[in-house]
Amino acid sequence: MNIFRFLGDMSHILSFVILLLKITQGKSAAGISLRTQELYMIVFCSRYLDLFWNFSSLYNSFLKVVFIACSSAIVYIIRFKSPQKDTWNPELDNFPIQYLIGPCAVAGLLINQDWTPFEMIWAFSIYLEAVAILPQLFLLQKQGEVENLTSHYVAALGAYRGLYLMNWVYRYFTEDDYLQRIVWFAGTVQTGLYIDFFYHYYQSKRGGLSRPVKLP
Amino acid sequence: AWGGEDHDEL
Repeated sequence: MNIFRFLGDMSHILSFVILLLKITQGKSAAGISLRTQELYMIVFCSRYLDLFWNFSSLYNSFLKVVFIACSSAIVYIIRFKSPQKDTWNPELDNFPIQYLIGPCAVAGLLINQDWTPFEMIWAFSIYLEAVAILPQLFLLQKQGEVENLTSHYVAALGAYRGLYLMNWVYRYFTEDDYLQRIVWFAGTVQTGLYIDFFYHYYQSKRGGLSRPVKLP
Repeated sequence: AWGGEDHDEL
């Protein structure tokens, strides 16, 4: 464990807290992509199957359960719970996620670490996580303006993987046999997708005023 | 082993 990875996990937890607060207190899922939340639920439920046989640390096992529980709760609330379910707009949030899941599944089959069934599923989840934010970014693009809490949610989510990039650099230079090309590549792509958002987020927050984030 | 032993990150 290093500070980058710890801060990355905290940033990821923060993103869950912000989103759960927004949809439970704000009683609205407007501006939130259910598609992205469904993809995250698939990512965590597939990647953390090894909950049942890998116990690298209590910290890891605990957070795996938390991430599966939170992502499932978010999908449940937006899909089934009133009044949130009425604030979800299927016409707007209509990114064809099958075009993300399909290629990631093929990639997981073809490019993975040890050719065991779990490694294929693990690689699939890594690739899918890299592109899971796309429906959310497309939804924000359509709306042009980003609600304040949603902008903090996306920023925390982007920061989490950005901090993981630093964690991988740190581990590469401090550990001998550390090599995780799959997650390095996918994590770089994932963070790259946020760069445009971060630019507009910074511009809108720079003046200290909480001017709304505007996406062109 | 079912795999994933060296994935010690979340």
